Amino acid sequence: MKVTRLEINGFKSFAERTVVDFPDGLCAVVGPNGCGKSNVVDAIRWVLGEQSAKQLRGHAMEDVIFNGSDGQSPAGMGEVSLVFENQGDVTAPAFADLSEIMVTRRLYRSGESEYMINRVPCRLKDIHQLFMDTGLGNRDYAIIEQGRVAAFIESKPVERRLWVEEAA
Amino acid sequence: MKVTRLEINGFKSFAERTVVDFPDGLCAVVGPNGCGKSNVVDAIRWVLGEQSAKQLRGHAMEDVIFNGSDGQSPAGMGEVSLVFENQGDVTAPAFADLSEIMVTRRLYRSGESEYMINRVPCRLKDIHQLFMDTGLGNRDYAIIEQGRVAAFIESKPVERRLWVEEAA
Amino acid sequence: SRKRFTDTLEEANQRLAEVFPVLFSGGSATLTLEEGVDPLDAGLHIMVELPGKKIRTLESLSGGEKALTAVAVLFALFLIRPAPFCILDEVDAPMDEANIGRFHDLLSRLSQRSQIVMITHNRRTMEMVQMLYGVTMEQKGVSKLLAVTLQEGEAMAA
Amino acid sequence: SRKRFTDTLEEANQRLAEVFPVLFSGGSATLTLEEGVDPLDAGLHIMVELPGKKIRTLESLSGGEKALTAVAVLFALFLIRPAPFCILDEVDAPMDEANIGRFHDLLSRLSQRSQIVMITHNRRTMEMVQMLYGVTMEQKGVSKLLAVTLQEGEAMAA
Ligand SMILES: Nc1ncnc2c1ncn2[C@@H]1O[C@H](COP(=O)(O)OP(=O)(O)OP(=O)(O)O)[C@@H](O)[C@H]1O
Ligand SMILES: Nc1ncnc2c1ncn2[C@@H]1O[C@H](COP(=O)(O)OP(=O)(O)OP(=O)(O)O)[C@@H](O)[C@H]1O
Ligand SMILES: [Mg+2]
Ligand SMILES: [Mg+2]
Repeated sequence: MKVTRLEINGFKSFAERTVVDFPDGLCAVVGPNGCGKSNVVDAIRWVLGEQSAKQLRGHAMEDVIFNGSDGQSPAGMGEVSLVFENQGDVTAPAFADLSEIMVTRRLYRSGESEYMINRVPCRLKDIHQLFMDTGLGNRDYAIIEQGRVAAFIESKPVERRLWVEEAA
Repeated sequence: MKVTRLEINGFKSFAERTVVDFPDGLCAVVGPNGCGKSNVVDAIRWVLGEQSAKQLRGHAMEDVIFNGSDGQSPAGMGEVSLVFENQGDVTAPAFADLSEIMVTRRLYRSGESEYMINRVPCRLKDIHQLFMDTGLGNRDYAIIEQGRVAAFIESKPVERRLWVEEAA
Repeated sequence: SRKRFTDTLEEANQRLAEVFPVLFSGGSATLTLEEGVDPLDAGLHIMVELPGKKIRTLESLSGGEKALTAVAVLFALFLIRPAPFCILDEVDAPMDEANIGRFHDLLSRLSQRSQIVMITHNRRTMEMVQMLYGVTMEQKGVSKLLAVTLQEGEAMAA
Repeated sequence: SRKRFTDTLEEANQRLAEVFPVLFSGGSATLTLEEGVDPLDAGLHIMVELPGKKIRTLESLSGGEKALTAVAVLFALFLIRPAPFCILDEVDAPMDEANIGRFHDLLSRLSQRSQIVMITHNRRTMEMVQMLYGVTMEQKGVSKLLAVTLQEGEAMAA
């Protein structure tokens, strides 16, 4: 799988639609403390299917929707899309022939959730299958979140073995 | 109290006698990872009277004595001295009139310990009294060791109150 | 005793009111006790108001904001009974460029009353101190310390 | 299952044997299980041999050595089943100048197989990537992201 871009809209501090194009090799995201860099990481984690609000640094899943600022009222929904090139590894017949695939996750303030592939509503298990096919089955080490290095250092030997189990 | 210098000899990675002159204002200690910077901090903590080996990142107090390297055999003793100007706040009659005061702590591999003021053996309680007089009675916040900021952030609300109690 | 603890808390909050706005260019932070519990058992919360934003707990801040707030609290606790010197081991590590400048402003003020020693890898910190010591381990396992110039220090931190 | 765990551990150690010497310019690290306990309950220790020094546990290393060793282990675990991309949030924060160079060498190798995104405050990291995004919050509380040049990025990280 080769990721081509990420689109964030109404997710955390990204009140307005934001597009991030992924280059082939290495890219970096910079900015002062508190400006929203880790929120981009949370957006990727969320569109991959994260179900735990705590892993997204919130109390409830609703916390990921833009909750307003001085000049702007809260958003009614949060949405993140991940677009990638199909490099021939997609098995589901509906998408196997498409050159580009977009996965979208949406959450409304009502609590209603939507998942889409190429803007067509689908089930969460279709998203999971798609990611399994394209090598993102084991997401645990694809994202090294802020503070994980420190947490690993502080972890006790019996906690550390869990880290190895998750990599299996 | 105004610190004028620190002398380290046979303490941790400082196999040979090392002198650090303290300027009036701000000074910085730099160097690559693992070269011995935090060992200087441990030396200051130790000469101030630290009794816990764990606080000095060791298992036993003997761990602070230089334990050898490729080219050098372990030291038989470790010693740290702190020299400061007497700014009129020393109460003990024996030292009240001296312009400069040196506090020395020594540990032999046998486990024997020595404390000295101006190279004259004294008791640990004399050292404590001296430091109480000169404003170092509460050492807990004088040394912010590596990792304390991270530990404070991770601490739970009930642990955090202990930090306030210690500052009292 | 209960009174001693609440007095210390009050004093810490006064110091925090002085220190926090310097580090954050405004805003405020307060140490507050958990409600409805005996002050001697209550958990301690840190409520933070960053310039232009609503009040939040420490836990809900970004990584760098948490670190800078923690530094503000540790300095406030130090200032209750300031020792003649203060040793800071890599406290500037999580700070970005803007914060480091304000952190240095605070240090300059504190250094008028206390001698300050910073262990650091940061070039801007090296640039603002009066004296610089470099530590090396050319002979594996044996540390050497010596006074260095800014250029030598920058090369050594490498 | 017991076999699956010990197989994963073996694989992790093989990856670690490749990754660790790049970050430390030599030496090695091994994940070892606590002796005398069922592998499914045993604690996991990290034994580290830095160039020219005796074998020690992770806990006895210096602050920066611990951080770099942890990064080596996390990469080793990633490489067991490498995902097509890897997102690293401020992983370079505790590294000194010498380590950052070797860390970048490792990233260059990994980026041939996986797309890598680094969140960073570090100028050298900004200098070595193909693309740079700057995030700002000019309107308080609203983030804006845009592609930036190296100079713009360096100014923004401030
Ligand atoms: N649902 C939300 N709505 C609006 N703003 C939010 C929401 N969730 C988080 N934020 C804001 O996002 C900001 C934190 O962003 P983030 O953690 O990405 O910062 P960062 O750039 O990673 O900072 P650092 O460099 O300190 O790690 C905070 O100001 C927080 O208030
Ligand atoms: N008793 C001892 N005898 C000899 N060497 C010791 C002793 N105790 C610790 N050391 C050595 O001191 C070194 C660590 O020093 P220190 O923690 O001061 O590093 P540092 O400069 O602070 O590094 P960092 O920048 O990573 O924090 C280790 O190599 C360790 O082996
Ligand atoms: Mg962050
Ligand atoms: Mg250190």
